[in-house]
Amino acid sequence: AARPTVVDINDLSSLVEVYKLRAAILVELANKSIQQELQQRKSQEDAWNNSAIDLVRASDAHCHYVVVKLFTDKLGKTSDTAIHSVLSTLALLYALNGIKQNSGDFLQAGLLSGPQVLQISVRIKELLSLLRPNAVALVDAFDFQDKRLNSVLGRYDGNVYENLFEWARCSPLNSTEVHESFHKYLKPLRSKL
Amino acid sequence: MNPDITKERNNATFDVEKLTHILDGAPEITKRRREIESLVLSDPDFKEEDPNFLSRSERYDQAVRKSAQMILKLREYGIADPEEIYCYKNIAQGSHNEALGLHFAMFKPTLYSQCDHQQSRKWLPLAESFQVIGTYAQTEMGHGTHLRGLETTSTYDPATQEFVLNSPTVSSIKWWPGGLGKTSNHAIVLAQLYSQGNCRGLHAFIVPIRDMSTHVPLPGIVVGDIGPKFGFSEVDNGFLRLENVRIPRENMLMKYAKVEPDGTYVKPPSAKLTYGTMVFIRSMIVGKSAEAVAKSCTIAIRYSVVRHQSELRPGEPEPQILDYQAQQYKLFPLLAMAYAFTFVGQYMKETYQRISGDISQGDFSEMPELHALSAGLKAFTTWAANSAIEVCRMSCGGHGYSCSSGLPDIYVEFTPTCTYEGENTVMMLQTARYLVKSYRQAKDGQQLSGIVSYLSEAEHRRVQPQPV
Repeated sequence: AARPTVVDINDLSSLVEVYKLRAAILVELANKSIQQELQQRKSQEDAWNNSAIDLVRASDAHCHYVVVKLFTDKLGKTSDTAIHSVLSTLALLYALNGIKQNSGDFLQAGLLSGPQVLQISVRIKELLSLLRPNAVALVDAFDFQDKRLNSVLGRYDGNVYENLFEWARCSPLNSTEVHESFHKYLKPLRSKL
Repeated sequence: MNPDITKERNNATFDVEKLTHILDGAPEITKRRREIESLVLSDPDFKEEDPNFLSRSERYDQAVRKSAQMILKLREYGIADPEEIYCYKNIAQGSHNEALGLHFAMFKPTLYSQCDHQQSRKWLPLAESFQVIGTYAQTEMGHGTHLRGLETTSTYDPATQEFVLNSPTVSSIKWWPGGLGKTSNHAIVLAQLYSQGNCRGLHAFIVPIRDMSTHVPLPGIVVGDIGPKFGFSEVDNGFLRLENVRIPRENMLMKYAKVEPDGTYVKPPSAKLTYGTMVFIRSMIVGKSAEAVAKSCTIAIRYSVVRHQSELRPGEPEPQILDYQAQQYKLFPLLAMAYAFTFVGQYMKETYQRISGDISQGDFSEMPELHALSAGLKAFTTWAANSAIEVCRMSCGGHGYSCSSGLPDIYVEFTPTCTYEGENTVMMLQTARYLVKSYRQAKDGQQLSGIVSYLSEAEHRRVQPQPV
C-alpha cells in the first residue's frame, strides 16, 4: 500500500486529500451495500433502492470534495498576497467547518483522530477572529448594488433605521391615517354592544 | 454613511476592488458590468412600485411591463452578449424572476440546440422577434424528475403527416412551467413519441397554444395559471392540457432524432442529448446558489456591524453583534461557502462551454461526466444555500423577517431550486450511479480520468491521523 499520508489540518492540499479519501471510502461503502443486497438475492433494482441512503451520502461527499478542491485550485491562481491570504483563511474555514459538521465520516474512516477533531474546533475559532476585521470588505467585494440587493438591512451606507422607518411608512396600509375597516366594522360594533 | 460601517471598511487588509475582479472573472468584466448596471440605475423607466406592496396580479403586470421594456432597452443599447444580458436583468429584476424568464432560459436555448437547419430558419427569427413567446413544458402534475414517467403522448399520423398530442390523464396535465399560464403563445412540449405503433421515448415538439394575434387559447388547448405559490409571484407558472391537438411533422425538433414522412423513426446519437438543456440549466443553478448565499451574507454581515446589542463586558457600551463569536460562527462559514460556490460556478460554466463545444463537434465522451457532475453539484449547492439563507435571516433577528430586509424574497425565489430541474435526492442518486459505475471500472483495473479519477487510486492511500 502506498505510504500513508499524514494529515496537516492547516494545509489545504492535505485537507483536499482527506475529502477525496472520504468520498472514495463512501463510494466503496455504497457499492458494498449494493453487493450485500445482491448476495441476499435481491434484484438489481431493489439492491439499489435499499442502498439509497449510502448512495446519496457518497454523492454528497463527492460533491463536497469537488467544492473544496476547486476552492483550493482557485487559490493557486491568485497572485495578490493580501487577497491570497484572506481567501486562504476562507477556504480553510470552509474545509475545516465541513469536517466538523461531518466528523463522523472522517473518524469512522480513520482519516482523522478524536484529538484532531478537537484541534479543528479550536482552529475554527481562531479563523473566525482572523476574518472579523475583513468581514464587511469581503461582502463589499460581491459588489451588489443596493437596487439589486433590495434590502434595507444590507444597504451599502448602513443607514438601516432611518430607511426601515421610511419603508414601513410607504406600506399601503399606511396610505390613510384611519383605515376604512374602522368605520365599516369597529365603530358599528361599538354601537351594538 | 453609518460610522460603524465606515470603520469596518477602514479595517480591510486587502484591496476590495481586486477581489471583485476575481469574483467577476476579470477587471474588464467588472467595468462592463458596472456600465450596464448604471444604465438601469439611471433610467427613470425602471422606477417601479415596491413589489411587496402590490397584489399578485399587479406584480405580474409590472413584471410583464418590465420584461417588455427590457427587451426594447437591450436593443436600444445594443446589448446582445448573453452574459451582459444576464447582468442587465440582474440589476433590473433585483431578487425577482421575470414572466418571460423561460423564453430566454429554456425555449430559445432549446430551439438553438435541438432544431435542424430548416427548423432553425423558421423558428429562430420568430422567437427572436417575440412573434413567438415560448416556454418549455416538461413537468406534469404527476410526473417530474423521472422523465421516462411522463405520460403526454405524441402519435404520428402518416396519413396527414401530423403529430397528435394528447394529455391522456389528469396527472399528465403539464404543470409548473414558467410563463405557460398567461404569457406564452407556444410551448416546447416533451412527450412520449409513438410512430408505427412503437413508443420511441421522450421527444420535443413545438406546440402553438395561443393565437399569435388575439392571444386566445387555440382549439384543444386548456391553459392557465396554477395559482399563488410560496414565491415567484411575478411568474405565471401554468398548466396545459392537450386534447388531441394536431401539429405538422415539422414541429418535432429533429436535429438529432427524426420521423420520416412515412413514420420511420431515426434514433438520436445519444439519449442524453435531450438532457443538454437541463445540464446547461443545472450548471447555471450552481452560480445562482453562490449568488443567493453572497446576497444573504452581505445583508446579514452589514446589518451585524450596524446593530448593537446587550453587553459583552460590564459597563461597556453595547457591542456590534458581529463581535459575538456565536454570530461569527453563524455567518463566516457561510461567507466562505459563498466564495467556494462562486468559484465552483465559474468552473461549471467553463466546463459546460468546453464540453458543449465538443458535443457540437460530435464528441459526446465527456457528456456522462458533466451530466453527473452538474446533477450532484446542483443538489449539493442548492441544499446548502437554502439552509444558509435561513441562517442569515435568523441572524438578523426580527428585522430579518420583514420583507424590507430582502431575505424573505431571496429565500422564496431561491428555494424552488431544490426541487425544480431535478429534485435534489434524485440528482444525488443520478450522480451516485455514475460514481458506482466508475468505481467498478476502477476495480476492474481501468484507469479513470476527470473528476472521478481519485476512485482508481489503488487501495485509497490510507491517511495516518496526525498525533496532536
